[in-house]
Amino acid sequence: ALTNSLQAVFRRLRGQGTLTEANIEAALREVRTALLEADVNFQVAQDFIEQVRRRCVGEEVLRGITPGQQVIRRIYEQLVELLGRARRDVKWAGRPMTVLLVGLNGSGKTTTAAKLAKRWSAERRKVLLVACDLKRPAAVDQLRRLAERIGVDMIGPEPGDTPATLAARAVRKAQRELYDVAIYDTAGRLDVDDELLAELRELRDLIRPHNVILVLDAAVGQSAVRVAQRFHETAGLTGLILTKLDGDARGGAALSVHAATGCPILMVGVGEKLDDLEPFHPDRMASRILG
Amino acid sequence: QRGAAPEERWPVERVEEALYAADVAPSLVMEAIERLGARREGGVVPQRLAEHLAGLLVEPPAPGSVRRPRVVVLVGTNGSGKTTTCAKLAWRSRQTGRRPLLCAADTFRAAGSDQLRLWADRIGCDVVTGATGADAAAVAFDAVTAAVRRNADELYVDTAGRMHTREPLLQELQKLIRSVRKAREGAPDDCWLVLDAALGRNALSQASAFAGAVPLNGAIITKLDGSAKAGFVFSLGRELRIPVLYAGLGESPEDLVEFDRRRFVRSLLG
Ligand SMILES: Nc1nc2c(ncn2[C@@H]2O[C@H](COP(=O)(O)OP(=O)(O)OP(=O)(O)O)[C@@H](O)[C@H]2O)c(=O)[nH]1
Ligand SMILES: Nc1nc2c(ncn2[C@@H]2O[C@H](COP(=O)(O)OP(=O)(O)OP(=O)(O)O)[C@@H](O)[C@H]2O)c(=O)[nH]1
Ligand SMILES: [Mg+2]
Ligand SMILES: [Mg+2]
Repeated sequence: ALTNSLQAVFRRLRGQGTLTEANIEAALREVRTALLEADVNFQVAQDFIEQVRRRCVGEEVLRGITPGQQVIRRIYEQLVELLGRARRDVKWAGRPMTVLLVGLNGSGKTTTAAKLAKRWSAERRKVLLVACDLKRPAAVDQLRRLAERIGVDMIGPEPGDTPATLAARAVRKAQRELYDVAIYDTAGRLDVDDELLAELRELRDLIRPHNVILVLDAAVGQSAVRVAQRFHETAGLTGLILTKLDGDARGGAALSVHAATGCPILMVGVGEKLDDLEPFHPDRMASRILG
Repeated sequence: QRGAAPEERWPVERVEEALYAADVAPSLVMEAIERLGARREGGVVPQRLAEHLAGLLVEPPAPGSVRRPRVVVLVGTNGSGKTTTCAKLAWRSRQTGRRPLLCAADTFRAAGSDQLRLWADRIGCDVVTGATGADAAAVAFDAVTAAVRRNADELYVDTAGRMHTREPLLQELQKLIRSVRKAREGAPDDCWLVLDAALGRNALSQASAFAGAVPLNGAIITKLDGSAKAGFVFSLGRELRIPVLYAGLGESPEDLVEFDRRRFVRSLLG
């Protein structure tokens, strides 16, 4: 863990009055390794280290702590600051407020759609779930069962529907029947699938959502940046929900995605049950990433 | 041994960038650079790097005589691709004229068994299911019994996704394995871990936890048709001696290939 292994490295820096390029170089290399171990993107880690270096070099070491401890403190502070700026709530606009969930295969979109529906329906909002994944076997069924479980309305495909024709029908229904929220679940797709990305863009143009949310598995590694960039270019991301944070993934993808695209971080998924959705806590995430 | 022309060498920075970007463990990256004398020799010959990396991967054991029905249990974390991979394995079996049976032992997740049932229809093979909330171990037991009775060639058991950090869920899996063993001695013949190619360092934690709970003897990497390079496989080989058997390259039944160490490394290095 960063804090443990770094304490050892930094102990060697004891007894120096000022942080210099030289005396923190080895330490910063260790930090870079720790960030990589936490799945922070290679380039994002380099940039982050550079910012820490610029901030630290020339600093007087505060009384009562070692130079190493000071660097660690700066790293933690900088990370909390960065993630803190990333924290945002869902944009509550329009009626119905419209959410489009997008992401890679298996990231947790369908489950997250139901979690959001449950949360907002408990706030006395009239929610419509739209099952726009017409591709995966039993995907519509999956969302229907979840909708029934939480007592929320759901609209699925009619014979001959494409995701676009279903979405168009849902837009009309949501307006006509005065829903407060409409949540669109979409099929998983790869960032390298140009055809499916084009379909996604078409869906976005049709639905005109207030929120386009990337649902991303917290255990994703170095490809997180590229994935987020492609989805952002395609559909204009307004937020990120990181799922499966109940595992032991360090979650560096959160930092990577925000640093690379500016995408705000909205919430985190912490389990398979429909209540397992929590607000995003920057300080907890910083501690988790730094281990 | 340099020939007539000096071999092209990749500088250390390029090696680091290529391997880190591919999710190769930092310790293995540094070890590769060290072992190949990169700093001393001003770089690494890509061919030698490829050989070094391929050498970290464990070859699957020789087929040997397999029992009939061959009972295979697929395990892994949520959304990794287990259900789809079960369908692909059954499809592959059908292609060679064999008779597979499927078991939908995911009795937990909404539409978990419906998903596999639909695949079974498309592929043209039978599937043993249970009611939602039914005991997964009991469904697996019934499936093994059915596979024996019907003289199936293989039985592929799909299990519910689970977080490897949840001890009670690993125990549930152990109960399923015991139940399968009761239905037929020596079963399961195989227990394979399904891992998403986009995973970072957590892949090793997942593999280690599952290997500690069940008799894991192979891994399948799914979604390798994406931009992620699954560099964690080197850690699977080096740390856990787990061979990668197949790679998933898409969402259709035919999108499964036998894992080829050399081709994988070549494509990773680009
Ligand atoms: N442990 C855990 N499991 C989760 C979480 N979110 C979703 N899941 C599980 O992850 C698996 C995949 O979830 P889905 O909702 O089907 O994912 P998806 O993105 O809709 O998948 P595709 O539609 O195939 O792309 C399911 O087993 C879910 O129960 C989470 O926060 N924690
Ligand atoms: N592109 C691509 N998608 C895949 C591959 N394998 C599976 N998928 C997709 O990944 C998503 C999840 O697959 P599932 O088979 O439902 O995963 P699972 O592990 O059974 O999920 P849970 O049972 O919820 O834990 C689906 O959208 C699949 O179509 C693959 O090799 N390539
Ligand atoms: Mg889905
Ligand atoms: Mg499944």
